[in-house]
Amino acid sequence: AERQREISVSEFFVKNRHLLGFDNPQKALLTAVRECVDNSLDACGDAGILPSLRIEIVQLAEDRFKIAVEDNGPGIVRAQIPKVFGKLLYGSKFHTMKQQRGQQGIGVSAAGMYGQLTTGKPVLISSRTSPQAPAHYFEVTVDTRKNQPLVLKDEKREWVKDHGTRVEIELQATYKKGRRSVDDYVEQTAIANPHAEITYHPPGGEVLHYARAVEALPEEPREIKPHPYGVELGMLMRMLQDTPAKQLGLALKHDFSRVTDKVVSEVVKAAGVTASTRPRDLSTPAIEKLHKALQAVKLMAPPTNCLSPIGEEAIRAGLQKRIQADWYEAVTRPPAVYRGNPFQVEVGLAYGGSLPGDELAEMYRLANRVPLQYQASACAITKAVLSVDWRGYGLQMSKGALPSGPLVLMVHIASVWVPFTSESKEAIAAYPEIVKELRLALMEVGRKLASHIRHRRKVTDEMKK
Amino acid sequence: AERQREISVSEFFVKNRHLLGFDNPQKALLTAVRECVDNSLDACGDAGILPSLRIEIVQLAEDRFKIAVEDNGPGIVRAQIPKVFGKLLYGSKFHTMKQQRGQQGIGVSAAGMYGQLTTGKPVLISSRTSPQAPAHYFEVTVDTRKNQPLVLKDEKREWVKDHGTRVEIELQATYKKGRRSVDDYVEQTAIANPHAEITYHPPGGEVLHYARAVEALPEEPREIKPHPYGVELGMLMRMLQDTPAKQLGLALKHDFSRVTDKVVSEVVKAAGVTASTRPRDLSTPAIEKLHKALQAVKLMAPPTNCLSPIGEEAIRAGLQKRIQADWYEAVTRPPAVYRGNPFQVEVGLAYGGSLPGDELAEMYRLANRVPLQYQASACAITKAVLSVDWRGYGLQMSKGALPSGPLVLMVHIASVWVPFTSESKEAIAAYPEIVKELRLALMEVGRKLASHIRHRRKVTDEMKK
Ligand SMILES: Nc1ncnc2c1ncn2[C@@H]1O[C@H](COP(=O)(O)OP(=O)(O)OP(=O)(O)O)[C@@H](O)[C@H]1O
Ligand SMILES: Nc1ncnc2c1ncn2[C@@H]1O[C@H](COP(=O)(O)OP(=O)(O)OP(=O)(O)O)[C@@H](O)[C@H]1O
Ligand SMILES: [Mg+2]
Ligand SMILES: [Mg+2]
Repeated sequence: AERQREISVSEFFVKNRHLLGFDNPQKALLTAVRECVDNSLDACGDAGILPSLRIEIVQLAEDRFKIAVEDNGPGIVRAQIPKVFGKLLYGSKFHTMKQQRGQQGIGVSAAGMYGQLTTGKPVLISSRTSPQAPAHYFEVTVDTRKNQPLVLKDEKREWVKDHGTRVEIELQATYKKGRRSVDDYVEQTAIANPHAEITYHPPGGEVLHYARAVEALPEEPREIKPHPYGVELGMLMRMLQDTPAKQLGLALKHDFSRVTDKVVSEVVKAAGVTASTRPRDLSTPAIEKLHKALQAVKLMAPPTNCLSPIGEEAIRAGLQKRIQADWYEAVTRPPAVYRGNPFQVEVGLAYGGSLPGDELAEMYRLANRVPLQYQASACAITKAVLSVDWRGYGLQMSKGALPSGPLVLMVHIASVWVPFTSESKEAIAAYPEIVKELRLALMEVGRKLASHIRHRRKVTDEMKK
Repeated sequence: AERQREISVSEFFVKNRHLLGFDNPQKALLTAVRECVDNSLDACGDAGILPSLRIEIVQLAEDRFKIAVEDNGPGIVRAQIPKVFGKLLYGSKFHTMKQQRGQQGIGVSAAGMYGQLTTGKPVLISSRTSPQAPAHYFEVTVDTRKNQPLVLKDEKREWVKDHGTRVEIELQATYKKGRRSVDDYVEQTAIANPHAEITYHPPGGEVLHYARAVEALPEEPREIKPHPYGVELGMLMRMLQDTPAKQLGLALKHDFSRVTDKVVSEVVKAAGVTASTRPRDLSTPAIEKLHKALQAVKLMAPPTNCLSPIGEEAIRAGLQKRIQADWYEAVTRPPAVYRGNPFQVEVGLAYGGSLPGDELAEMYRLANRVPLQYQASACAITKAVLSVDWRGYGLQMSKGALPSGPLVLMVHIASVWVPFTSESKEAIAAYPEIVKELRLALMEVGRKLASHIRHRRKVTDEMKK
């Protein structure tokens, strides 16, 4: 008989490093930088600090680089540093239901693990939580067999910073300019985060300084409860098992968002129970009826404060800053829900000007303010754009290809949980509710484009007379 | 400061069920059946038993089904049953380096977890390891918070079977006929496994019986050591740390395949050490030189006995059985290596006959004898087929589309570890070594097709005269 045994998360992901975005050396550089930068921006946002980031990439040999990302964030509590960097599936964002760039508890440990896998070197971390506390310096590796941290160094250090974190990783990588490059990612990140100041030292190149474009932090998303729509029966069963509430009505109001007394009375009636029934006393058939009723009852849309859309004004401004077009438009849809998770779609469009008229449209995809550079064909955004008939809005379009014309599209999905097609967070899974919202946003901006094109054509025709 | 905590594998995958192949109800049915059937075929192969499988799908309500898969395999040891079905990342195949359909330790626990998530019902398991032992009946769920099994029932039962396993899962699903259906999957599985007998009870339909086409088991793949090519520096460092061998030369010969004394002397010389150096005494620079030398030294191709290709004869026979064409060809490439893992590409082609001449070619993809039904655009096989210029072989082909003509392509990759694009095992990651081998196989079969088409054209022209 075969001998079964446990497989650790880390050894699983060593074998599957392509699932984490480390398939090849060029992508590895981008993923490692992105995971560190995402963490810095999240941490600053969470602590109410205007982010100042420093990104350094140094070439050590033909295929070996050292990256460093330093922030002015809240720092990491000393006792947590080993696990944060030396253990996969460990973090503060998975269980909090609000929009953040990170969500899995994997990112930076995976980057460090890839560095260790290809160079044998540990991750170097400096962190300080306040000017009253000393700064700490750690060298950490992942014991991949057990998914536990191995601390090679742990000492106090002098640091001029009052608070913040610096992460250094040495890894096998390739640096290429142009499309999908780290340079592109840094620039798009600066645009999607106008409140951030970024100093970027590319390998062997001049320092690029992205100044803060706005002096105010965007509204920090607030943590919420799941919305009932799309929550699975098994999730409801577990919530009713785990809830501290002694009455069903209180449990529903406490564990979900948008459940009012009116909603409670409607669904308990349909389930043949009362609002004061003990959650644990519910029979499986009663929970099934309750579940069905929750899907059918009229509920307010989820609260918007768990999401932080870029906003129509900032999208237009961001496009204007970098794209030489003569018409800019943006649409931010109201929040929607998939599987109990609020999400919000935004589309920006730049048209005309010096954009080439006979090439395929350029498309930028973002999720939770993070630019996506790879796996376009697997992405829900791409599928939605391809599914819209842009010829109805005045553009050319061949079957199965992006529309062509002097056009740049920027599509952003903000969510408390973005369903990516793999742990590398490169493309968005095509859940029907998400594709539907994407299409609505794209068609809305398409109609505005159509009327602009018609208007311009009319003006041009009149000028000819 | 944010509070970090551990995330269990099971709660991670509940949130990410689309990563496991349970994105929508139609796919969920297919994935659940496939995970159970894969396990049965693997277990029978491992135990040297000619597989007899029974697959039942019963519709219980509009969107609720019960699936059952029963085999005559070796059964599962009673003490292991809870963890096999109630714990993700637990199995016998991840650490064994030979070709099997399963490789992650996730499949059937994920199917059970999805059933539990959508219906609240446990997985029902009957298993027996020999006629001398009693059969056991278990009802198991996954405690998703801790990734541990919860055993709801554990009792002896009467069973007419001498040995085998029966798995029943109730789940929210949709049953559709046609492309990507469970029916298609079962039929393609019967073809790729001519030694298996499969009795299939589709929902509300007649029983289909796929008789055994060959009376002999294919050669069972044998477990091997990794091949040095493509093994990362960090992996080598860990192997030298963990090896029981007291001398470097013995460690290399023991822990890798194809390392001879000649190879050892060549690489230790390049690393500036000797074959009798203690592995743990090696400095990091020495290991780096050793690693470099291992990549450069001339090595025999990996042993073929860890792989079980379908074979050119069986591929042609399989195609002939189901496709009405008038020309059949197959190519099985010699084994190659990516990241230390041996793999082998096979291509089958059916042409002409009653295949429609003006439609896109039909393409069947398989990995380790398992038919892949989804994510074609993300798959290395599709990318390789699209990258070949089939016009050079007498077919039509528009840019970015499959070739068109009276053509069916069947592409199989066999490997000790298939790099899938996600844990759902639906598409193959496009590692350069793999795409290269795919292209070589496709072009080889393309050249044979070209000469067949030329020959036929010549014959037709001569007949006109
Ligand atoms: N620069 C930083 N400043 C403050 N806290 C940080 C920083 N980097 C990481 N952390 C903390 O460490 C945790 C783990 O980070 P990690 O990147 O591994 O996972 P994550 O960001 O939670 O999710 P994801 O895998 O999606 O990136 C974070 O949740 C956060 O609490
Ligand atoms: N029908 C069966 N007969 C015998 N052993 C089985 C059977 N089904 C499962 N097992 C055992 O249970 C283990 C776990 O199965 P599971 O499907 O979860 O993972 P896996 O097959 O190892 O990998 P994968 O996630 O790729 O399917 C298997 O490795 C095998 O040892
Ligand atoms: Mg992160
Ligand atoms: Mg399996």
